[in-house]
Amino acid sequence: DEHLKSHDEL
Amino acid sequence: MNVFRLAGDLSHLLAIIILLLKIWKTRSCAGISGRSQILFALVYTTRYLDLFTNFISLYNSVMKVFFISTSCATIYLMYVKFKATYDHNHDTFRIGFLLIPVTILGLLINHDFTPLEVLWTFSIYLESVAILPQLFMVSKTGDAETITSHYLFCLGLYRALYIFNWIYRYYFEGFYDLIAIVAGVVQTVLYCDFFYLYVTRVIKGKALKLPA
Repeated sequence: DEHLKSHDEL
Repeated sequence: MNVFRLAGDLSHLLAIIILLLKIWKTRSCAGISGRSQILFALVYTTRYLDLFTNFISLYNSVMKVFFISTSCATIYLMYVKFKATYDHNHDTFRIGFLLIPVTILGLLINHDFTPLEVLWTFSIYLESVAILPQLFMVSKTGDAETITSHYLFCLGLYRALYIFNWIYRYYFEGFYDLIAIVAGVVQTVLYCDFFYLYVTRVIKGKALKLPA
């Protein structure tokens, strides 16, 4: 899922 | 990880350290909004639940644990240890006005209707407005201690730096997350008035007093 990439941010 | 994100994270870290040092050294939480601090604790606990389900990096996990634990520590200092110094008469912003719309928005506009994803989205929306009780308190009293204004500046700067991180990621990774970007822009815009006062007054060595 593309949006999950933003979940590595704080 | 790019330089903007790292700078943003460090600015965020510095903001929290400044806040804790201010409370600890002065033995007082005067001028700090307990309501904003409660909202921030809610932001970190709802966003970082993936700490238990998804390992990203040691850096990521350590920062998450730091943000959750320091936000709980701040609440402890404000509501237990230095309770007598908490300025609750000026901390009157109704947080229901933020929590209710943010909950509805999180349920309606999200990437995935799953518990973790809805909570992540809720935390992103809530973070964008969590500073409002604090800004309301500053406007109500008409001033802020210099150390409090440094805290607010670092906290505001952190999301502004994240915007540059998102621009970078869009150009170099072709990646963007509209929910994070829109909320991050709203969050940064809310600080603009404060940034102006900070640059024009605090940096020149004057106290942060609002124009009458």
